[in-house]
Amino acid sequence: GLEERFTKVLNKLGKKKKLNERNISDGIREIKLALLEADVNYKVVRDFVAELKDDATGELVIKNVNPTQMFVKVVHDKLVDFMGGTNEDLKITGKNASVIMLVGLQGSGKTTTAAKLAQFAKKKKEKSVALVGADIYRPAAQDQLEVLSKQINVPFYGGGLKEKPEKIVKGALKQYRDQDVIIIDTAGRLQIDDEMMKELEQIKKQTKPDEILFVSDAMAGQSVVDVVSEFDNRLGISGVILTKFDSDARGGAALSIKRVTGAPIKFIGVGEKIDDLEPFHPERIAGRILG
Amino acid sequence: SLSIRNELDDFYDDIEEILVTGDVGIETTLEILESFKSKTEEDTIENQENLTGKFKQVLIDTIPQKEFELSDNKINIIFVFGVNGVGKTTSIGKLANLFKEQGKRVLIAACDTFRAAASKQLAKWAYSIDVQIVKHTEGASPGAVLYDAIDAAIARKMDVLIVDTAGRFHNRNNLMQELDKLNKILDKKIQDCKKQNLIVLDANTGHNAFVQAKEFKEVIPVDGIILAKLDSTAKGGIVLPISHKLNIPVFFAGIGEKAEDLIKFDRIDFINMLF
Ligand SMILES: Nc1nc2c(ncn2[C@@H]2O[C@H](COP(=O)(O)OP(=O)(O)OP(=O)(O)O)[C@@H](O)[C@H]2O)c(=O)[nH]1
Ligand SMILES: Nc1nc2c(ncn2[C@@H]2O[C@H](COP(=O)(O)OP(=O)(O)OP(=O)(O)O)[C@@H](O)[C@H]2O)c(=O)[nH]1
Ligand SMILES: [Mg+2]
Ligand SMILES: [Mg+2]
Repeated sequence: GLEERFTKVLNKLGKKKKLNERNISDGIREIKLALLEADVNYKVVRDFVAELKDDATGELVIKNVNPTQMFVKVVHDKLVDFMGGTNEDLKITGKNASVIMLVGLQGSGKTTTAAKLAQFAKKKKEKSVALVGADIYRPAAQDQLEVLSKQINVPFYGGGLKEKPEKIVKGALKQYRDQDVIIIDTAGRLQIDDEMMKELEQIKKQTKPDEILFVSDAMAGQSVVDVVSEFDNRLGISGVILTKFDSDARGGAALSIKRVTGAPIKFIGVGEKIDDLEPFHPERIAGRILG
Repeated sequence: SLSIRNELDDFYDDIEEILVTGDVGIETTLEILESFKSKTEEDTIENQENLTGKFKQVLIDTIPQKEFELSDNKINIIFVFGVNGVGKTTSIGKLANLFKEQGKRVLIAACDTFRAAASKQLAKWAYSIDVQIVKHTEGASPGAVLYDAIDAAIARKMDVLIVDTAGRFHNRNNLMQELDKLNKILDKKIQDCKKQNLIVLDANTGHNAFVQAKEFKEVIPVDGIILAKLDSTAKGGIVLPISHKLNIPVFFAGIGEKAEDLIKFDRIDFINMLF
């Protein structure tokens, strides 16, 4: 992990127990490498490292008895701070019906996460929930969400592929206006697909969501910054869910997304089952990104 | 001279940014730069355009260009796997469509019996491109579907059998063992065939795509890659470390969600797109 790498760097510089400008810059280089290997975006790493240099060359680090541990702590704390301090909850307003809309690239885990969120709202928050399948493109997308809805005994509204998504969500909001929460699953799409992004704008206009959650998987690479910026510019992202955190992906996308949108990361997906959803805790993810 | 040195530094900084933001990975980027610098005479540095061209050629030469081929006189087995959501099922639909257009008799096996509506998704693909499919009900054992599909492929004298599997991460030991078991069934049950194991990778994935290729390869042979979602803004640069360190060829790229959105991977176009 990062601690071992720092130890190697500082040991290379001989028996000096104290840090100075020169060996801090070697430590900074190790951080840059570690963050890039963790898939944090190149420009986000540059910014992070520049801020870190200012912090680290302050009195605090130089005077400390165990410079390696102190340096790792400075980096770790800065990372946690970058990723938004504490965990933020799901916005369920208490007046019917709170609408949550899930958006993102193809295959990121939206449909599975929609069901997980419904389960979370039902079991942990004791709310009534309805699931809406607004993906009319992917073969058997509606079937997929319907099967999951049945598993957790939550009503499903799908429009049977005969209606456009804008009409589907309109019908769903009418039929389930007495539920506490309505969760809308949308089709995966590229942020550069103007027609499909317009469709999301239409769905937003139609449903006035309380939450628009961007769903990305934890293994996303450098381009996630371009993706989430565009979704944010066009729709306004109120929160983020990162899926597939049960993989061994380092998850640097978490830092990139948070830096670029400022939106809180609310949950992480940690498996394929409906209960595999956890609230996001920055300290744990910071440790994982640093390796 | 100092000005050449400074221009060179700028050039290498630009290259580093291009490669890293293209998901080549910092480790491989630094290795490639190191090796290029050591082979490039500083006093014979030509203008930046020529240097970029030279650099691109080095990258192109790193990538194996291998043609995907079907056998004309034995049954072809294509075993498809990869982590969750990368595009396996969709890529199989595209492949089946491609081979059908080439006049082959194609059968698809729906061996993802785990995920909600997975078999139904593949069945809808089969129906839309008019290709035969073997599937069971959800919760059936993937091995059982595979046995049935193999029998059907032989009995119906199919040219190609394509096997879809459930998404799985390489750090899930029990799921990797299941994959190994399915691979062994194929190896044991069909003696005279041409079998190709293809991993599907998502072009949006960062460094983990390399780990996926490496770890899957430690469990079963990986003969080639389908790089899906190359129509996104991601560059799929992970192909470089995979080529360099694992030597697995990329056979196809997915460039969209429809049946025709599959192209032969071309390393020259790929490197040009990276820049
Ligand atoms: N291991 C793991 N798999 C997940 C997780 N979340 C989703 N998946 C799997 O990822 C795959 C894709 O999930 P979907 O819910 O179909 O993704 P999607 O975003 O709805 O896909 P599109 O609708 O095609 O854009 C499925 O195999 C899911 O079971 C997670 O947290 N961990
Ligand atoms: N834009 C684009 N989307 C793709 C491509 N290939 C697949 N997709 C989409 O990615 C999503 C996931 O595709 P699937 O074929 O279900 O992926 P999978 O690997 O079978 O997923 P699991 O079985 O759940 O692990 C779907 O929405 C596909 O339409 C591609 O080349 N380009
Ligand atoms: Mg979906
Ligand atoms: Mg599939």
